Parts: sequence; structure tokens; C-alpha cells
Amino acid sequence: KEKHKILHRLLQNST
Amino acid sequence: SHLLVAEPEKIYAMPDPTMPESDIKALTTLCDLADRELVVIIGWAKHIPGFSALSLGDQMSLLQSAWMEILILSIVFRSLPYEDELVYAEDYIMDEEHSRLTGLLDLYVSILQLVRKYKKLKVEKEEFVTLKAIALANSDSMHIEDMEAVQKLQDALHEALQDYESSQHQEDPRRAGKLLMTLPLLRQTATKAVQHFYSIKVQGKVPMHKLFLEMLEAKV
Repeated sequence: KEKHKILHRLLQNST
Repeated sequence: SHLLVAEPEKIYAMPDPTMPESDIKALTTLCDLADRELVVIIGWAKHIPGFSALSLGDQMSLLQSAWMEILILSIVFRSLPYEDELVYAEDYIMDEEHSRLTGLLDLYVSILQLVRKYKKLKVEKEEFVTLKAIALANSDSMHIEDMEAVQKLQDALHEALQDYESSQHQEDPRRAGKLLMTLPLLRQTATKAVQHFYSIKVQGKVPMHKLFLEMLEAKV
């Protein structure tokens, strides 16, 4: 998952 | 109706006016556009009823498998009013010659084949937004943790398509099937596109933003 950190972060953002 | 509301705003390529025209410039413009569209697609996916109820891992897996199909389907839909041109963005429309000069002729031919299919079907916006969501839910990722939950999402979207067709297209009881039968060519085209942009990445001549790189690497 570390490799996909931007996707991970964008999915976690509430907007 | 949820999917129609979730549909993203128009997007613009805004090619760098200070950069001389070249194949590298065109590819740089397209990769930058794709990177920004990916951010939009991730936001869009969250508005698909049921998507956010999936585990974060499964949300990631679906997007990593389907992002190029979603990008291409959007290009296809924007290109429907045009003749032999691909609308990558409102301000970035490529014809055959421009595609050839950019090394994207194969992709141009494949995407146009999809455009012709949807033109023949006279696909409507309601159908297009549902197909896009189906492409995401049906992306055949090998890393799904909770297949039952993903199946539920597929079923709900499939049902939405069938409901729409049975109320709006009673004249053609096979219309939903015809629309779903366009998805193999979409998958094939997206696979080619990912391979092509991955080889551009390996050549290293075109600058690419991090999210686009991350998604390209996830697919290969």
C-alpha cells in the first residue's frame, strides 16, 4: 500500500 | 440520477504556451491532463452509491484496475458529436494526423472504433454514466478482499442500467446487453493505452506527475 500513497490519501480525504 | 449528479465538470488540457510544438509537448499535455483527471475520477468514485462502503483496499484495487477504462470512456463520450476526432479535453481535440505525429495512431484507431459503436447505439448520458460506474465495479482486479461486497455493487449498477432501459428503451429489449457488450473493446483499448504510456514512462522523455505514475505502475 505504501507504493500507492497518493491514491490512498485521496480516497481518505472526505471531499 | 445519483450518477448524473456525480458527473465531473468539463476539463481543460491547457497546453503550455511557452513550449514549442512537438510530440513531447503533446504527450506532456496529455499526461498532465490524465494526472488531473485521475484526481477527479477518485473524487467521482466516492459519489457512486455503495463505493465508499467498500474497504479502502478494495476501493484502491478497483480504481487501479479501471482508471484507464474510465478515462477512455470519458474521451469517447466527449467525442460523440465529432467526426473522426478525439476530444481529450474541451480545448484539446486530436485528429488522425495529430495522433500519428504523437505516436498515438493505434490508440486513436481503437478509441474511434468505440466511438463508432456508441454513435451507432446513440448512447445517452444516463447510459454512459452507468457504464462508467460498471466499468469501475467490474474491473476484474485480482486483489479484491470482499468479492461479495463488490458483487453487490455490480448488481446494483447492473440493475440501474436495466431499469433505465426497461423504462426508456422498451423498443429494444436487448439494449442493456448491447451496451455491456461494448466493454470488452474498452478493456482491450485501455490495456493497450496503459502499455503504451508505460513504455513512454520507461523512455523517460516525457515528464509525468506522481499520481499518474503511481497508477501506471499499479497496472503493470
